[in-house]
Amino acid sequence: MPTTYVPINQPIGDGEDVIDTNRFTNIPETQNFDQFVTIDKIAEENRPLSVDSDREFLNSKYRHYREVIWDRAKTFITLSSTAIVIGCIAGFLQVFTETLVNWKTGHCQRNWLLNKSFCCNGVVNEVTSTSNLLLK
Amino acid sequence: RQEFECEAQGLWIAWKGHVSPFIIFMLLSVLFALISTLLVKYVAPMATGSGISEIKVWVSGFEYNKEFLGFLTLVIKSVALPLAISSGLSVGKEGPSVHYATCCGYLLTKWLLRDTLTYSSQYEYITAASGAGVAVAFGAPIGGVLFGLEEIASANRFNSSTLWKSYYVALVAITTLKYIDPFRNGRVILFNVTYDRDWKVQEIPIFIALGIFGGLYGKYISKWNINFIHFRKMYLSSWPVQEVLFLATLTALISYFNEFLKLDMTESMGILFHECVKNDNTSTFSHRLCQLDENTHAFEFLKIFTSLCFATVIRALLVVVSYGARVPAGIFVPSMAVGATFGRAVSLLVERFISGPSVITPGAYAFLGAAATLSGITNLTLTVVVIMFELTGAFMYIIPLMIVVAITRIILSTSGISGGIADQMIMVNGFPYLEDEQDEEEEETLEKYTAEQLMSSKLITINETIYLSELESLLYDSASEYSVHGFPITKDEDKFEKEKRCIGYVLKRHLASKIMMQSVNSTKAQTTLVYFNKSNEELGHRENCIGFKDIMNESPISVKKAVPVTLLFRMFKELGCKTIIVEESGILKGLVTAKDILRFKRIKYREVHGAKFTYNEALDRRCWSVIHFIIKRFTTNRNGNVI
Repeated sequence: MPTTYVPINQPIGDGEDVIDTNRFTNIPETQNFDQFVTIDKIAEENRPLSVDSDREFLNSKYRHYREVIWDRAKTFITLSSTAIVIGCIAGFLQVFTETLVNWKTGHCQRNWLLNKSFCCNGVVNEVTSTSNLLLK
Repeated sequence: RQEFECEAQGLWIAWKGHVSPFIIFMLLSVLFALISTLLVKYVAPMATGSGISEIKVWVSGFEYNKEFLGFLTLVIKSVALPLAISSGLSVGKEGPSVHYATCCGYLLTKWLLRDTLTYSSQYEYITAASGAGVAVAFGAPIGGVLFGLEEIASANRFNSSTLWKSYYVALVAITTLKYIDPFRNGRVILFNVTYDRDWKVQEIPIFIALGIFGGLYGKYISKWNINFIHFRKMYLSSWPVQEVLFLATLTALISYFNEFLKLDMTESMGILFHECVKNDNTSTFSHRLCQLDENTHAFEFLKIFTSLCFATVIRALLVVVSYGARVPAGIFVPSMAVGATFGRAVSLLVERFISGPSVITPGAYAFLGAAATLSGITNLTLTVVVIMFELTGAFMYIIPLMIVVAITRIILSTSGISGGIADQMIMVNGFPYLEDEQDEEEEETLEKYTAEQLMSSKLITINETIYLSELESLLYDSASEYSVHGFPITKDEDKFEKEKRCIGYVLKRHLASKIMMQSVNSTKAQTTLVYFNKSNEELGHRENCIGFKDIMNESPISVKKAVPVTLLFRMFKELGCKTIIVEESGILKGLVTAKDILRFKRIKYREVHGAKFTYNEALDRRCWSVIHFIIKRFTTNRNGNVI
C-alpha cells in the first residue's frame, strides 16, 4: 500500500517528488520548471525509449544477414540520413530565402520563380565544356 | 560585376519606376512577415525563436515538451524561417538552424533506432545534429562541431563518441549542401571570402578597440533585449501578430533607404568582408566602398561613413526589438552584421587618417568586427574563431581574430555577464539548467546549507510488495494527491513502523509502462501482487505475482543529512541523476531532486544578491502610454469612425 511518509522530527516540505507544492517560493527564475521533466540518466542509461522492435524489412528473406547488417550499420545509417536531411533542408532554406529576398527588388526574365543566382547562372559561368564530367 | 552583367543582359530585371519598387519592397516585406508569424501562431507555436535555450536545457537532462522537436515544428520552422528572414526583420537563420537540425536528429533517431535508443545515446545524436545545424548555416563544419561542444553540451558529458558523431554528421550535412550548391557558385555560404594581404603589428590597438566594441555590444544588447522581452510580456503579449507586422513595416521603411540595411544580411556581409583590389578591372568584385581612397572627396567619404554608422546603430536597435518576436529568429547573423558595418566604418577612418590607401585590408576589419559581436552576444570563443576562420580560410588573420575574441570575452567577464544570450534566456524564461560554472559568491552562500534544509521530507513510498490495483490507483487516479514522478521503495517489515528503510527507487514513467504491458483485468488486479525486491520463491511460489524488480533502481544515490548543498549540486551535475535519497543510519529521511536544488539555488541567489534581471517598470509604463496613445489615434472611436 502506498503511504504518505513523514519521518519523525522532520519539517514537512515538497518538491517534484512530494505532495506539497509550497515549499519553495515561486520566483521568475523558476517559473517554467514544471514544463520540463527531469531525466534520470542513471536509471535510463540502458533502458530503450521504446519497446517496439518490429521491423518489417528484417522479417523477410535472409533475415539473419539483414539483422547482422542492420545491427552493425544502424548508427551510420541514422547519422548519415540525419545529416542528409539537414543538408537538404539547409539547401532549401538558402534557395527559398534568396528567392524571396530577390523578389523584393526584381524578377528573372526567363522564369520569375528563379532567384538571382539561378537566373544568372550560366551567364558568368564560363565552364561550358560538356566533355569534362566533373566540371559539368 | 557578375550581377551587373546579368542585369545588363536583361536576364534579371529590377523593378522599374520611382514609387513601385518601394511599394513592392514594403508589401512583400510585410506579407512575408505576416505569413511567417501566422504559421507560427496557429500551426506550430513551438517554432518561434531560436530554440537554442530549450535544446541546451534538454541536453542537460530536462526533457521539454515533445512537440518542441516534433515533425510539425520542423516543417513550420523550415517554411516560416525563410519568410521571416526575407521580410527584412533583423533576425538570422543560424540559431533556428540548430532547432530544425535537432528536430531532424530527434525524429530520425527515434524512428530508426526505436528499439535500442536510450536517453543517454539520444543526447549524443541531438548534440551531433545541433552542431550540424550550425555547420550548414555558416558553412563551417568544424565550427559546428565546436558549437555542439562549447554551447549545447556545456553542461553535459561531451565524450569521444559524441565528438565523432558530431564530426560525421557535420561532414555529411555540409557535403550534401555543397552538392546542392544553393548559390550556384560552388560555395555554401554567401559571405565566404579570402584575404591575400597580411596584417601588421601596428594594427593591434585597432583590433583591441574592435574587441571592446564586441564586449560592449554583447553586454548592452542582451541587457536591452531582455528588458524589451519583459516589456513585451507585460504589454504586448496579446498582439504578437500586430507586433511582427509593425516591426516588419518599420524595418522595411528604414532599411529601404540604406544600402547596408536593405540588402539581405548575409549578402551585405559578403560585400563588407570583401577585400578590395584597387585598379584592377578584371576583379570579379566591385563596390563603391572600394573606390574610396585619400583623394576621394570628403563628402563622398562622409556619405559612406555615416551610412555605415547609421546601419550599425539602427541594426543594433532593431536586433533588440526583433529577437524574441513571434517568428523563427536567431541573433547570430544580425549581430555579425552590426559588427561588420562597425568594423568597416573603422577601416574607413584608419585608411583615411592613419595608414593611407592599400596598407590595411578594410574587409578584414569588417570580418573582425563581426567576430567580436558574434562572440559578444554568444559568449563563445573557440567556436567563433573557428567559424570565422572557416569562412575566410585566412589563416594569417588567426591572431587578430583571437585577440579580438579574447578582448571581447575579457570585457564580458569583467562586466559580470555570465554566459551568452542563450544562457541568459534560460534564466529569463525560468528554465531548469545545471550550470557548469558557479561563481565564488554563490558557492560561499550555498556552502552554509545542508541537504537536511533542502530535502523534501513528506514522501510517497511504496512497499516492496503491493497489489496491482493499488499501484494502478496510485498512478492513474487523476484526483490523487500523489502527483509525483518517482517513489522510494521501502521494506515490507517497516510497513507499520514510523521510520522506514529505503531499498530502492522507481520512476513513475517506468511503472506506468510496465503496468501497461500487463494484461490483467480490474478484478484480477486486486489479487495480483507486485513485488519489487523479493523473488517468487520468497513469496512461496504464489500465483498472480508480477516481478517489477527490473524497473527498480536498487542502489539509488543516497547521502547523509549533513552533506553541504554545494556537494549535492556537484553530484547532480556529474552523475546526472534525478533524485538523491537522504538517509540517516539507514532510515529514509527525505529526498532531493535536481529541480529542488536549482530552485533552492536561485531563491538563495535572489535573497542574497537580488533579482538577476532588473527592469525599469516606470520607463515601461511610460513607453506603453505612448504606444497606447498612438494605437488609440489609429483605432475607431465610439461612432465607428477612424480617427
